[in-house]
Amino acid sequence: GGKQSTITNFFRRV
Amino acid sequence: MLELRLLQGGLLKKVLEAMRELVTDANFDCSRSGCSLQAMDSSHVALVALLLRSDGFDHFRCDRNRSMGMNLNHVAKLLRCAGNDDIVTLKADDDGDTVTFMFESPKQDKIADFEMKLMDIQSEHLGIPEAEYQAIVKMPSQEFARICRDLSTIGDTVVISVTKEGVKFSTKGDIGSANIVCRQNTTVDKPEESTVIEMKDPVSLTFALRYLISFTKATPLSNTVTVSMSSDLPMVVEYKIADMGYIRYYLAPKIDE
Repeated sequence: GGKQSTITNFFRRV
Repeated sequence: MLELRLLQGGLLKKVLEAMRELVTDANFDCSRSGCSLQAMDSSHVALVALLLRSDGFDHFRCDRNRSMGMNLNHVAKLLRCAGNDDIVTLKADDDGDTVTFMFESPKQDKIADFEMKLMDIQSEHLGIPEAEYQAIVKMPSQEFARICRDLSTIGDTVVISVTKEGVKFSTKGDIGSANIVCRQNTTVDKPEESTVIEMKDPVSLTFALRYLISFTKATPLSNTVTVSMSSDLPMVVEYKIADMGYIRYYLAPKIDE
């Protein structure tokens, strides 16, 4: 099923 | 002083039920423009973003920006003490460490107030970029919930593919496999029952089904749901909250190793 990515792989902390 | 009054208290109950499975503790950020919340689940795979605009409230006063940390399960439990038709008012002093929920029966013959301690929650705020999505599917929210539930009887992950033929949900598991295809359908009498597919490019992504099932706890908030996907972004599952705002769920995809 592939490797689970996370939200922080895509969105940066502000 | 913070004072938010909502004639439809039942709406707030639905909002809490839609978030509490995914997120335990979160900050409610209140300003003159409204109330918002952004939080990730403990594994950082999903993010929930809530917006309730001030003009959607029957009374909204927020003298100073406030970030109020709450345990969502505690708030949900507390709101279960309110009737669906009760008027709900939230009150907090500018420097206090509590929030008061007041429930008034529609006939105003019963008034209850519950005071809850606020929590200090260190949460990181993420910048969510504006994006043009490759595919946007709008469909009945109950249909989407049904598809997620049905596929979970077979597998743990779902591949969602949008082509000009329609949107396909596929899963595989130990006992077999399943595919559900929904075609664009705008000929039905009621717009909330239609399925509308806007596609710039075909897109196919894989997601863990259990998060999608958590998102469908928002089904009572809206007749329709919008699913937006691009190959290099988390998917967005949005439920509009009538006249007030939205609850959006972002879900990170599974990627090939």
